[in-house]
Amino acid sequence: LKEKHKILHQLLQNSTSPVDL
Amino acid sequence: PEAADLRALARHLYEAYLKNFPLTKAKARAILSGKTGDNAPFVIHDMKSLMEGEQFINCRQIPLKEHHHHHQQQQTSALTAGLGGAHQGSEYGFLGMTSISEEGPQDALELRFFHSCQSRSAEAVREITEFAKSIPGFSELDLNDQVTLLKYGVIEVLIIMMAPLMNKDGTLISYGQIFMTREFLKSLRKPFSQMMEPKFEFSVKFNMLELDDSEMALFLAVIILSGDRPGLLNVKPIEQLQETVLHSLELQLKLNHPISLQLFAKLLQKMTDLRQIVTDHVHLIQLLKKTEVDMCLHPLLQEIMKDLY
Repeated sequence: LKEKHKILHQLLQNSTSPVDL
Repeated sequence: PEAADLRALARHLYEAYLKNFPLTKAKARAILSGKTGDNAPFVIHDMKSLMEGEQFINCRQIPLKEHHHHHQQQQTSALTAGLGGAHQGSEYGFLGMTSISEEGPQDALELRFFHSCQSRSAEAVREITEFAKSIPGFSELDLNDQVTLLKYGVIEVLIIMMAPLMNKDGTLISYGQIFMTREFLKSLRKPFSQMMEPKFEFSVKFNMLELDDSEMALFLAVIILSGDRPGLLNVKPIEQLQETVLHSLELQLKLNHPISLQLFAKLLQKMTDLRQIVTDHVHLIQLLKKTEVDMCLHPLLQEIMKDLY
């Protein structure tokens, strides 16, 4: 599931650092 | 759990809510009821005022964004932003959209507007994710289950968060700087015209429950912690977390609304309506994807909506 949801996964893993959406 | 613990949990979630969602219900209702004095929102009610609205936003935002490289894209997205509250001058990437005021066929306008809404929604998903991570115990759940809870929860949360921005006549967008009328949204070409109407119908009824921001925070956490999402690996700890938040919400409602005896039950019933709205919304987006040649769905939203319902 994590592999199919890379961005969500990234948002969950990264703390408050801005993610380039 | 002790009442004191439940109240501490309510306070904690309220603080996380304020931290992640700056356009609170209190602020939105003040704007909608005209209590903000000179700062009345700009009203968009037709194509002409839509163009003017963009100018209005550009004028206001340039001083805030002098340092930024992506002026035009930011402003376009600021114009349509605000569904659910947003950081002023948010720094996150957008779809490379062109400005709404650029010349182009009318048909493209709805698509551009729609793309701006998508960018704002993607940013809101990030805010919701941060809020979810602040729920005690959430980050300790199986990572696959965290993904599942967000995948199924975020659109429901987005729709709940629109409610405070809406009244029967329209909705605040762009961090509360703009009020877009319901009639204007209904006048867009199909199927865009059908997108917001069910949310207005839901919001008008939901707003009658008169929740405050602290109760909204607890309700959002309850939605996120739904143990019946498809594909969850370990339901038990999720249900335990949700139960504690539900106790806290029930207590908060009793304290804040002593004469609304069935409020807790009425609120829980809204979760059923919400699932139907999300299902219809996702089907509408899937229809758009098929029928609109120029339609591109934001990668994060695509990820969420794929195999959803």
